[in-house]
Amino acid sequence: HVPTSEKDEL
Amino acid sequence: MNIFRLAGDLSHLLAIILLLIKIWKTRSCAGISGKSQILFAIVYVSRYLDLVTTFISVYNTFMKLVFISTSVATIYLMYVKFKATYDHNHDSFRIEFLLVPCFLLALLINNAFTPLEILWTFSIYLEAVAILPQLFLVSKTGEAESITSHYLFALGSYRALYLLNWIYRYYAEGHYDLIAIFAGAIQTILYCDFFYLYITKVLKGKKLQLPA
Repeated sequence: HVPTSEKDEL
Repeated sequence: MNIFRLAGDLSHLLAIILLLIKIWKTRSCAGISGKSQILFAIVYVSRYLDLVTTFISVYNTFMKLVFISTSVATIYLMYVKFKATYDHNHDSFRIEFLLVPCFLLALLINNAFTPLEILWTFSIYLEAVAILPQLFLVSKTGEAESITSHYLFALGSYRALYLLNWIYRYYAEGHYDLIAIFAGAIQTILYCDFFYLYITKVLKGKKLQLPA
């Protein structure tokens, strides 16, 4: 999964 | 960043601008659900808490700040400045029926059991259904001003474009987030009935009016 720190989407 | 993602973000931004223009120009928030606007503000604040923990890009930070500040501004216009025009009686959707289940679901189904991640997940679930009070208001009054229809169309298109973005990213980068995809699909489906009315009526110059 993608950790919050890597979420680039809005 | 791909074309679908950029188009989605711009569509989202356009929706917010259209809403602010509608309220400012007509000096009225009639036909707009304050409940949906409160839910959207909760969505942005709970999702963008990472503003203070992580820097991703200038674009990312800028857009997050725009979404948070414009949603707060919208609430101010509705509940303070143009309070007298707020359609209080028709805006009777009970938001706790959305807030509580979304929060419980976020506690159960998330990518990691940490406060920021749970709030992010909660915001994704809540955003999917946050438009329901607005759609409920339109169905109660049976009509919507054309600028309100344009607002709803832009807002609905944003997540539909994100779906294309996720399909693109899956094939191009192998990236996917099932929570976002699932909630985004629900969100888009909720707008389908409205999209149909928008295309068959508003685009042909007619007012959005529901069949009696």
